[in-house]
Amino acid sequence: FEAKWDHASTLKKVIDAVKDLIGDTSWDCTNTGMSLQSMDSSHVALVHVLLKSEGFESYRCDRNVSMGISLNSMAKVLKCAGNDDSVTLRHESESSVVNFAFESHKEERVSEFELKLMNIDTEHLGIPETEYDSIIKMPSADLRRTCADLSQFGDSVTISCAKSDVRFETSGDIGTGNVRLSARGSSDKPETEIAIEMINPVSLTFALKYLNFFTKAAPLSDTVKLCMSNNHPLCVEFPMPEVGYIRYYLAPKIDE
Amino acid sequence: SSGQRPITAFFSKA
Repeated sequence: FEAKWDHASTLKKVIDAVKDLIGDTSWDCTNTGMSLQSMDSSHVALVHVLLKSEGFESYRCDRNVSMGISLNSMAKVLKCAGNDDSVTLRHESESSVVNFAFESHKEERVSEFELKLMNIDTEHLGIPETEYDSIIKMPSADLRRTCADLSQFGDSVTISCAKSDVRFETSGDIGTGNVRLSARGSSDKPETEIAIEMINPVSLTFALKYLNFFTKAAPLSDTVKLCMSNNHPLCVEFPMPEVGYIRYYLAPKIDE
Repeated sequence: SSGQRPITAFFSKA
């Protein structure tokens, strides 16, 4: 297995976006790309990352391999790469290590690191194809700010989607808060658009703690998609055009 | 109060 990115920045951001939610995980490498699927330790959220082979500068995977890696260790290794350095990952069959090579574009500095692989029992979950009742596309910075703001007031947020707006509400010991975002088009700046596709109205409650973990992916993507159906996990997707995506799934809370 | 369900209540083991 050998994969090379032109710039380390994307991989750094991907690892930063998931490492605090899932500690150790397996990267599944096939000839179509690298992916990971992992639950957080409390089994409430699920992360699915796909990095397509087309998104790499060069990519070769002769035999499918599952590489168990501590993401915190991977983040440590990637700290040694400059944002504009190229990154090459290498793993040989049956080897218990993965190699990282960073090269500056002027080629005057090359650094190499070897990370020990771990034995990780992964159980992949089947994510069913879902026709969502409401899909909201919005700037990822808006979602990050909304979740951060509401976290000051409560632990949970109720997201309600109507035809032309989406409402985020919370309440806690010191009071309540809500943020309403209205659909807005923007032909010249599509990344600032708020688009709401509503087939059925939806209202779901989620733990803000997890949404705040998810929005760590905001530096990867200007836009985010919230896909919701009543009584179904929320899907928060950060698309990376040409490269792949990070999708986070979160189980809703129920009234008791 | 509201209860948190696990994600495994919705997605089955593949």
